[in-house]
Amino acid sequence: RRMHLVCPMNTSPSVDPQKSGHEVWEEFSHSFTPAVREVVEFAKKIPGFRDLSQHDQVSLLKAGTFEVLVVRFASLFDVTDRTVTFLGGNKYSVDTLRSMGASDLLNSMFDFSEKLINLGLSEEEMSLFTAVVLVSADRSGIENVNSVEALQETLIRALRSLITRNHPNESAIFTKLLLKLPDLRSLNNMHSEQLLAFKVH
Amino acid sequence: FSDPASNLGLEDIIRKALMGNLEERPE
Repeated sequence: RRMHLVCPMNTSPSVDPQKSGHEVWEEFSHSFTPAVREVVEFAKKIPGFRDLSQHDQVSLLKAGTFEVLVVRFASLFDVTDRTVTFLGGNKYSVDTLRSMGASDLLNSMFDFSEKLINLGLSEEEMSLFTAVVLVSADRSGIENVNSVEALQETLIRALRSLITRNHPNESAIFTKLLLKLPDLRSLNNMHSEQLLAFKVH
Repeated sequence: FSDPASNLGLEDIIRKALMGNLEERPE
């Protein structure tokens, strides 16, 4: 049976059956590494992030990179025509990806992307929200919880202030955004399970 | 599988991307 890698961070879901598991992984890694580097560059620009310990910077990035990528690449999921655009530029329908073995994670990603995009956030708002997603004091392995918590609170206050200023008649937007955080955790957990399945196979 | 980021090699990518910047930090 042909193997597929249905993650849009891949150039295409098709996998060369002649390649070994290691080669497939190497190729996939080449595809998603630039996106991960962009997340790190983004983190470096968050005021106060570089003041955290190196250990905590790495821990936050390890735990949150997937969630940041979900936010940044929400537009790859086209809710109207139910397609996903892979990094190679080609679009694949949900039905096609399902036939390739995509799981419920795909539907959950569509739901999340649709709700996030429907909030109609500006680039600045989306960027600040992404910083809030990354700087979460309850990630595992955080050494100095107080420092991360202080930065997290500063970022949340800045986000609330920005949203309130830009959307004076839509006070629910800030609440809706905060409610996206547990949704992202849930997607992160589902994704980790998928990775486990991938590794096992 | 408590640490998928390490298993994926993500930690290595993250450390390398952070490194240059961290080396420049005054202690």
